[in-house]
Amino acid sequence: PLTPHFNQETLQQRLQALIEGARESWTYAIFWQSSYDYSGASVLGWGDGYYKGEEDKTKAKSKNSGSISEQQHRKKVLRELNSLISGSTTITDEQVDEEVTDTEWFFLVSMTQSFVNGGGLPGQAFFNGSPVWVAGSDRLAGSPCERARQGQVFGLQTLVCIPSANGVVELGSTEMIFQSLDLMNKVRYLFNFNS
Amino acid sequence: NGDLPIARAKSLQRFLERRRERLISASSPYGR
Repeated sequence: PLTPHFNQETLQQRLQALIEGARESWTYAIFWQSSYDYSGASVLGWGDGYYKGEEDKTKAKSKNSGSISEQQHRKKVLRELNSLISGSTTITDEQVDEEVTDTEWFFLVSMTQSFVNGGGLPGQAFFNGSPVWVAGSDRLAGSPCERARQGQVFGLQTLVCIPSANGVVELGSTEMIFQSLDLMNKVRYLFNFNS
Repeated sequence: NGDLPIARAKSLQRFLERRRERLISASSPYGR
């Protein structure tokens, strides 16, 4: 059972429940948490994320893995992150030798991002208090928001931001997914906890 | 906000652990 209060641990459960329980095939879910920076400006920063991956793994591998040098760079970063997290420099298993897909990379890079004063797709959704649903490569590529354009470059076809009480739930998919009231209701139910 | 780096570290740890599980499962003859 999920408590109505904001909690870092249940946040992960909520994101997982949202994605694993959905009829649509979402690649990842991120919760952007609202706070204020030193100047008092509203900022959305990384709260938590759940990466599920693509349904068709072969497609993800063959199409979405970048150039050889890009792969080498991604693997190097992943190796360093592994060392940082595990505290060990002797990571020998196939984990880091396996190709890092575009959506995995997009998800990882997202951890370093934040959106100030209504900027970006998540900021826009939070500022206006209404969901933003962008479906289709062309629409993502033509979006004024850099995050949407970046998502398209990394193979996303659908990017959605739904505001909640103290943040924004973002979902991305490599599939074309049209607006779903059911999903928005689920987000409202799972993420409108008291702060 | 001092909590955000901790949130990122936890998310990163989960992501790496799940990735390892996915790859082990994919390489196993009994995997998916």
